[in-house]
Amino acid sequence: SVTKRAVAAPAQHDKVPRPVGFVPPPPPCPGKIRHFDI
Amino acid sequence: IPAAPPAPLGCDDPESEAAAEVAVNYINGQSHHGYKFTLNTIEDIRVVPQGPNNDIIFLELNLLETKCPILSPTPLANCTVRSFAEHAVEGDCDVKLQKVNGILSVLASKCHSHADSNEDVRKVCPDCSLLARMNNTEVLEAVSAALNDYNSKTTGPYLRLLEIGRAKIQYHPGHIIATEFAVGATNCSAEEAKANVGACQLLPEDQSNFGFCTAVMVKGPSQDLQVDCQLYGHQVPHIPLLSRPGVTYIHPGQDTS
Repeated sequence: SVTKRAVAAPAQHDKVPRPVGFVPPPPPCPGKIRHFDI
Repeated sequence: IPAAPPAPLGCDDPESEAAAEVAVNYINGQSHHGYKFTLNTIEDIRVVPQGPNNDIIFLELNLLETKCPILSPTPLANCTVRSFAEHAVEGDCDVKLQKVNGILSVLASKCHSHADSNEDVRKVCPDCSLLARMNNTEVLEAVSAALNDYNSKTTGPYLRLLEIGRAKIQYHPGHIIATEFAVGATNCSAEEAKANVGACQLLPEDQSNFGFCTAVMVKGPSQDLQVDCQLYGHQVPHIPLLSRPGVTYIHPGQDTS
């Protein structure tokens, strides 16, 4: 009889590690507010 | 392998800021009323390549009104932005530009300006006076009294009203009307005007001399009127200026193309 082999959940270290302090780039728009927002 | 398309321009990229600067200078140059506007935020930018070194650029800009009247020779960089508490006015503009061999030019622009809401101003400054409507009777009376008072005391040319820039009315404490208005020098002295004011016309364009006045009229508890007018002197107009007296303050939407 065929049985499904249990597979251990991927260990944390298998995921692609993000460099420490990774900050996603800001969205390209809208740009900065130079004075104030009404 | 075809070259990957260039990454979309970000709103804070130098190219975007350069395009926005050309657009803002164009908008101020085309406007004949109110005040100069300065860039607050580049809301969006879209580049549509037309061929080698030829792009069409669509910009969405958020501008803020400065304290410099539109006819003032003061460079925009030296113009103070009207603060929140002074009842700010913002402008939203859509501008279409073309960039050919690195040279930017404006093809069309459409702007709408509007004052901040009274509620927003009150949130920040509960006691601040608010913008009054330009056809408010008290405003019209205050501007007329201020200009008459100035003309009765000046040794310079008789001044005519071009347009009311803005006005604010405070009811408490004290009843105070603060007004700002654009003026033009006429071909009369103040003395000559007393004799025949109907003959006093704005100077022709090659001698035009525009200026700006601020006035504060106190109606209560005591009466007082302070007026200050500054003439710019003759400026060589870089565009045909169509100064039409009596123009209202906030124009609904001025298409420029």
